[in-house]
Amino acid sequence: KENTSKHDEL
Amino acid sequence: MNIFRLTADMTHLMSVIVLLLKIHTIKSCAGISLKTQELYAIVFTCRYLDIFTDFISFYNTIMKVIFLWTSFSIVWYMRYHKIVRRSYDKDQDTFRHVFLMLPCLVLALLINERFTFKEVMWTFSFYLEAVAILPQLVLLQRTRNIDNLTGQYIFLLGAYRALYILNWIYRYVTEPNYVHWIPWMSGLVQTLLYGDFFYYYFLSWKNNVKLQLPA
Repeated sequence: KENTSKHDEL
Repeated sequence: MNIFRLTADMTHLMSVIVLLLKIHTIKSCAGISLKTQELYAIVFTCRYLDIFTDFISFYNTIMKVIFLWTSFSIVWYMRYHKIVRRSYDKDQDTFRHVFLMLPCLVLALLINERFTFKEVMWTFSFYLEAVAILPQLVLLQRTRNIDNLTGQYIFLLGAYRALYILNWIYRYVTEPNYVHWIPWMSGLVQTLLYGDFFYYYFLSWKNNVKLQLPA
């Protein structure tokens, strides 16, 4: 599960 | 990753390449606002503080490096390159960044997802990017002749954010509990600020005339 706290967009 | 986001990132990359081509090949930055370029360098610096701590993917890291490197290169060219700097119109490019940065910083301190340094800086970068184009739009109003490359650069820069909005809609629909109001609202404001530019850009394309913004 990708931890949503990380911002995965540029 | 979805097609909207990939297209958006490529459009953003294209805008930076068009600008670098203009500056590097014809050694001119006429009509380009240094203030906007400096604000973008600040935006990427504040947004990519996690470049060494949070590894998302190779694509993500490579694109961050590209955006950081190109934005600082453009600022360097416009400030220090002996030929390019001559075409910079500092008398017209007078927008004070501090009037944009301070409100964005205060807002980021008040409205953020988590009150940590990195998160506030990330939030600040979204608020700042939303208004970073203002000095450039003001400069366009002042300088009558907008050359094609400058027009294309601004069009691509506006289009990338509009595509990101499609990406956010797509992710909201397809991913459970994907909600990020801060990028959404900032991205919406940013895209709306290009509204009248898009309108005049479309007219100039439809009527096949030079792009002119009303005074």
